[in-house]
Amino acid sequence: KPKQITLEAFF
Amino acid sequence: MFKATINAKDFKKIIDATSNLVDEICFEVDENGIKANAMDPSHVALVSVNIPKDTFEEYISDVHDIGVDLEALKKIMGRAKSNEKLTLELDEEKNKLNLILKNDAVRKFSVSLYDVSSTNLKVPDIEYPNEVMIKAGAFVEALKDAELVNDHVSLKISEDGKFIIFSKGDINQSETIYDNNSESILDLKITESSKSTFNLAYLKDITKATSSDDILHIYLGSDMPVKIEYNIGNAKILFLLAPRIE
Repeated sequence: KPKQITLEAFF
Repeated sequence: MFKATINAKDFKKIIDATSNLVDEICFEVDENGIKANAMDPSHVALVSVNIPKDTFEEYISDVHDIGVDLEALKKIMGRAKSNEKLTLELDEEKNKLNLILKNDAVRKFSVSLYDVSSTNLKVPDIEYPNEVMIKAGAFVEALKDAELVNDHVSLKISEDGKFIIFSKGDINQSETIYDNNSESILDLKITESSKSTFNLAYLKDITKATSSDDILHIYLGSDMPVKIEYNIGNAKILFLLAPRIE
């Protein structure tokens, strides 16, 4: 199942 | 000093669109207009609102951070009629934001300010390989199809330049395919194939306040956040949603 990541990874 | 007059309908839509994701927001006002950036509590989605000065019929402002409870604002705007003018006015002495609705009668509301200091949150400047311009109604319909089979959905750009909204459950599957000939597509700016998967509930919240004829700009890449932008009058609203990754 795909895992939700947060936006922090893209800041 | 902060005093701004706008048509109630546009401001209601801005508040509806924002309050689906966040509970409170800090409006950063200055002589150029109103800006606000906020992340949802789980840091999966971000909303950014920009209401330039020329959106308003009247606009006078110094620099202020105005923190408000969006649920309270949403309830008040829910009472507004589309032919009403709304004046927003900061009462610095009482630490309140006044909302004055005017048409036949004058109705005044006043909400307490929250100590939501400006978060200095900036929208990350991400470069995207693909951009889809699609009517909001068509995109929302595709999400409804996807919802029949799972709680997440993949937004794909195929090798041959099609925009595909794809969802796969344990046994069932749903797919909506758009290309340049589709009436709902205003433009497809594609440089490579891509695929990212997103939580459907968030995408539904992001698109909940849209009218079917609104034009969404959807920016896509592979395992990247989706950026969705649309205009409300002269105001611009932007959402960023983090992907789900295998």
